Amino acid sequence: RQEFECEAQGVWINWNGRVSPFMIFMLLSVLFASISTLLVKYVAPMATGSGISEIKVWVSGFEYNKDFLGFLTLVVKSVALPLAISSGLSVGKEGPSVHYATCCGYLLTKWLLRDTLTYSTQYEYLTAASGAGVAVAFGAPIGGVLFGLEEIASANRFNSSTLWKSYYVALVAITTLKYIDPFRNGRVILFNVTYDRDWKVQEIPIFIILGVFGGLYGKYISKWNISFIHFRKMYLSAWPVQEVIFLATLTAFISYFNEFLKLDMTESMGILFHECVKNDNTSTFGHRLCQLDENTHALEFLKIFTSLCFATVIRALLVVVSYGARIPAGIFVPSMAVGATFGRAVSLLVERFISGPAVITPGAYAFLGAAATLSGITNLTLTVVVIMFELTGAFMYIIPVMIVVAITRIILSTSGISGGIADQMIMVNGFPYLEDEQEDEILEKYTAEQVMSSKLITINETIYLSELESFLYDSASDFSVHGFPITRDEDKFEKEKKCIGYVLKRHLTSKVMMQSVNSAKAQTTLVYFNKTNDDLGHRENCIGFKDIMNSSPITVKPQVPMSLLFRMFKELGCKTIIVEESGISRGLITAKDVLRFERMKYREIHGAKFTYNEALDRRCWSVINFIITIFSPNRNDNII
Amino acid sequence: MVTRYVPINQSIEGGEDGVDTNRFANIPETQNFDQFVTIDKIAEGNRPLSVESDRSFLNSKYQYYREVIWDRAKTFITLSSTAIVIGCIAGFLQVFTETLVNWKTGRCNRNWLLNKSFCCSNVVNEVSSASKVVLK
Repeated sequence: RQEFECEAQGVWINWNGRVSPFMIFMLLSVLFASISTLLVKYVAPMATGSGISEIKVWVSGFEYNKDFLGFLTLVVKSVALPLAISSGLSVGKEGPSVHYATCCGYLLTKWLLRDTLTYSTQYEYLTAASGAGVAVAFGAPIGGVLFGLEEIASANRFNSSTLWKSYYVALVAITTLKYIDPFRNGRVILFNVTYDRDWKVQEIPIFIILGVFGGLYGKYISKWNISFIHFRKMYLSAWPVQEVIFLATLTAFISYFNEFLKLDMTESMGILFHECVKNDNTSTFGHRLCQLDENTHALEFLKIFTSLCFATVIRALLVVVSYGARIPAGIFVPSMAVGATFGRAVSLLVERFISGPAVITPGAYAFLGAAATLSGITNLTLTVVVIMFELTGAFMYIIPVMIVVAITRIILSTSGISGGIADQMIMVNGFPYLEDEQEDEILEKYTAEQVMSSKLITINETIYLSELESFLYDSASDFSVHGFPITRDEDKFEKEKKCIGYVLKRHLTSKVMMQSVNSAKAQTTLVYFNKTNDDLGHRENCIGFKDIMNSSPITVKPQVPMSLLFRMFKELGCKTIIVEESGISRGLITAKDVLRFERMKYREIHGAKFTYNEALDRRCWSVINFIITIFSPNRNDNII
Repeated sequence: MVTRYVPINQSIEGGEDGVDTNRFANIPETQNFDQFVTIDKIAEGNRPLSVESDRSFLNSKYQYYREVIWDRAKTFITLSSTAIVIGCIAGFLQVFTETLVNWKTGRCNRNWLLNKSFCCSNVVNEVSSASKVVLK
């Protein structure tokens, strides 16, 4: 009502006329999308996409490019995201919110805790910040905390310190947002609904239908999106900016003529979730969705129903082609919007042909549809239920939401989907991630001896500094290893050596760089890892590197099954395991080796996890290419 | 006294130099492994990420107390500042997004910069008595 009055008083003026509103809508949509994609392409390439997959991998123990959480990425993500969302593209803000929030956590902890921060505490801060990102994106503090634990830190062991940090950061972030009051209505939750009509047991079959839709949505949309990402990598990678501009133009053109597509997704969900009438039958919501009753003409009913179905299908297809484009893009809110339009369309049918008017709460079906698709695309359960309640306050519908989410989860797990879109993107992008090993015992049949690397670069426990420097800096010896076993001096000419420790390359490099020894002296300066000064006869110029050597690396026998090794890497969090036989080093296995081996074997046995229809891709590309050649300025006319 | 040192052995067994990292097939599921560095949570989990070489010595009472207070409050301060920055960015994002979205369908008669929420909310009435510059 307030908005209507505002427009009636002329405080807010809508563009009027026949053509100019359309032109302004299209131009601004394309302009916003262009600025967003240009910022991402030329200023901070790491700001593209959602970012949740990389953050999951980072927190699980595989550190990504530092620019990914750098200041420039934070700024570009924070500016390009609103531009991408307001361009009308079917992208959401929760994934990018997780990314910019984690950037804040990374930068502030590096600055404030610079000399006491360790990796394990850094992971806690990053998990807490990522949860706060979801909290402020949805206005759902506890949902954000659960997201951080259920999604981001799923590979790590749960600890209450992380929970407390997540809780506190979400609390303060939401309070800050409340103080800023961005909606100017004193609320931070996106839409406040008051479903005061209880649900009935007879509605459970409908809830099951909504849950099935959510499961199928999650299965097929993620599958098609991954296929389109493959198509994009194969054919469109040379034109990321043009692709975004084309998508924005197409989306704006289609959306302009459909009310549920034209509105901002959160705004349209606010309408779809809204209850029509209160119990005392005073109509509180004047949207045409609530004007339908048994006397409505079939044509009018059909118009709204097809409009909702059209919005459902088109939005789903736009999600498939938009998620993964060169802009900051999330997929949660668009998925909720698809579920909301579908749920609302179902409620029209139920009210018209089954229950009659004033029996069910139509907005609740949109709310349940949104919960189903959100759970379908993320493969989350607890987090989704809590977020939906924090979004709307509809606590009366806790059981229907749980039914819907449970059905969605059952559909996903029975169709072999092992994770949400973020987990699948980890596999699609080829990121390392130690989560639960594959169901069937692929690794059971193999032993450490069959997988280990038996050609090692070892360093003996005493070595001249010059030798070490030339080895570390010499580009020719720049192997792709990040660590070296330390072997005993006594074994220097032996074929078989005893490993007495392990040193990481980056520690070695930083320690060598800290030595202010000139090159002449470096020839006679002896570096020792394990010996004591007495052993060295109290020489003058020798330097102890004992502090950077791991003197008790984890060792296993060659016969240890790979499944046990996998669990050791996952539970212990170590990076390298030395394979020893009666004290003699036989080889070395890293966490990445285990993952490479597992995924390679999985592919040999089960085939590729993601299959693509190359023929269809080629056909699509030939059509697109034909269109490009027709419209491209430098086409040679003899083709015509 | 120059003692011998052992040259770096290129491999335990005979054979060519280098490390056989390519003993696994290069499949799409592992194509970006090298962009990540594995963190050894055992060896590095509790080692400071970057040891400040120029740690300031506690040469005064004041500094000692400052250190004690910082040690106790640093977690709280870090979490609070992270949260406040995240909240502010989220607020900016929300307002900026809504402004851009609203520009596509109309404008605020009072001040074209405002989005619909700000334009129509009665808060602006109180503020509009302030000078135009402040409002802008």
